Amino acid sequence: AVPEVVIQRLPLYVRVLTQFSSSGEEVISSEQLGTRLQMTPAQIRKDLSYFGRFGKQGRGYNISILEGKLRTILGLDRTWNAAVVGMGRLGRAVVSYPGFAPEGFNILAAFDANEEIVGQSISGLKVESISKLTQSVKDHDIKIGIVTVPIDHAQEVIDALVEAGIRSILNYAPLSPQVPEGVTVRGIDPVLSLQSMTYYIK
Amino acid sequence: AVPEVVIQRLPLYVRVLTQFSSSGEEVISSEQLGTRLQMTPAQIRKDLSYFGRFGKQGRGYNISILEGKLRTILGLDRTWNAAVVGMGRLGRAVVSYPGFAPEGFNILAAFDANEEIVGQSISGLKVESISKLTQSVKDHDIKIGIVTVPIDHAQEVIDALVEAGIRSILNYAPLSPQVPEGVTVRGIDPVLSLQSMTYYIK
Ligand SMILES: NC(=O)c1ccc[n+]([C@@H]2O[C@H](COP(=O)([O-])OP(=O)(O)OC[C@H]3O[C@@H](n4cnc5c(N)ncnc54)[C@H](O)[C@@H]3O)[C@@H](O)[C@H]2O)c1
Ligand SMILES: NC(=O)c1ccc[n+]([C@@H]2O[C@H](COP(=O)([O-])OP(=O)(O)OC[C@H]3O[C@@H](n4cnc5c(N)ncnc54)[C@H](O)[C@@H]3O)[C@@H](O)[C@H]2O)c1
Repeated sequence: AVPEVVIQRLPLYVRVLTQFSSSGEEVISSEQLGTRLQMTPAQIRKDLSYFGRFGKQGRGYNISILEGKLRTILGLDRTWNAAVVGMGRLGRAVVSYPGFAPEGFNILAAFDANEEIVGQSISGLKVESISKLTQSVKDHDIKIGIVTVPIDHAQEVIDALVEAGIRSILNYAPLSPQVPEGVTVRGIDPVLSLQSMTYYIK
Repeated sequence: AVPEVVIQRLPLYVRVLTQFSSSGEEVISSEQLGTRLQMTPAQIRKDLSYFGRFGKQGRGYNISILEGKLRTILGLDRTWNAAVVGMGRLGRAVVSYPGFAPEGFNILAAFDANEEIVGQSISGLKVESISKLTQSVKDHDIKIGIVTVPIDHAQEVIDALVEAGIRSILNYAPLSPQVPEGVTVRGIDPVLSLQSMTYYIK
């Protein structure tokens, strides 16, 4: 099994390769990648070695070939349908963030528990009742759940997403949820990120 | 040197210990911590072993003692002053997020380059011109920079923060910045997080 830390680095390589190719470059070395990402060339070559032999010794990598292979490995060569649960302040900001769609992440459904919010149209999405989650996940072929509810409701919402068949969850609520084997959760938590930095400046 | 992945896990332990102690528990075992965090007890014990001997064999850890020690190790036993650069939509949401202050992160200054925004009062903060960054960082004893500017300006803003003496940066712009040795950067990037999950559901 490929270590999770390697899978988490690969999208950084894809982003840099996309930048280099849009500025017209055709070839890149592990040294150039290393300098750009502030990693050692050895670490980059080791990461890539989990997935095959890329590039020619002494000649570097063909950028579009490497980018294409990494996108295929990561499942980034297709679009993915997502749903947001919790249409308060943060949920509305998330559905209006323009960064998702250009990368193939389409937010197709939004849910809330508050009947005053259900039925509202927000960024072109009609908010549905959370009670309709399972059917809506099927109808929209939703594969990703984005959780923007208060901390006290996050675990129950994550349970509902898992029950509805979702295996990939982006969680903005500041808690570590419990999920069954086979479900991947990533947290977006600025406070936790700051708390992992003060060690170095204390 | 303690591996960065260990430092990134410690705030998760602190959060769980804080929860357990606020519900009246006094002792916790590595098995209970492991179950709660969905990690193996061995991994938890290994992480903690970098910092000393905690707990009694077969008796577990005293929660308040362990929490206190981890807070000290992480620098979470004090407050930290932060500044936000870029007072557009995201910057305004960040300064109004109530999660920072209870954890000791005080946003004391905000900066922008747009003279229409400079001088505005947002969440009790008077937005200053980015040209005043270095002096303001000194005056407010700012140790943390939070970057919420467009991608094309992120590197130059990070350079300015580093020049002003900041060594810890939370970056919301979707690029991997370049920083000198001794500066720590953490990214908040929901698209990147999603791109590290599709591997598992493709
Ligand atoms: N990670 C970050 O950067 C960040 C930033 C801001 C807020 N947050 C977190 O995001 C969450 C939401 O914050 P907010 O300011 O938008 O709160 P909010 O109160 O404005 O919105 C929460 C919404 O969730 C809905 N909700 C509650 N329980 C639900 C359920 N069981 N099913 C469906 N919907 C439900 C509510 O009706 C409400 O509309 C909180 O956990 C907060 O800590 C994180
Ligand atoms: N990570 C996330 O969850 C997330 C969500 C939304 C936006 N973003 C990112 O955050 C950034 C800001 O997005 P936004 O929607 O708030 O944009 P915005 O255009 O509303 O705000 C950007 C602000 O930065 C200011 N600015 C530009 N250059 C500056 C400089 N050199 N010094 C100081 N201030 C400067 C502008 O004047 C403006 O007020 C973008 O990079 C965007 O991709 C990230």
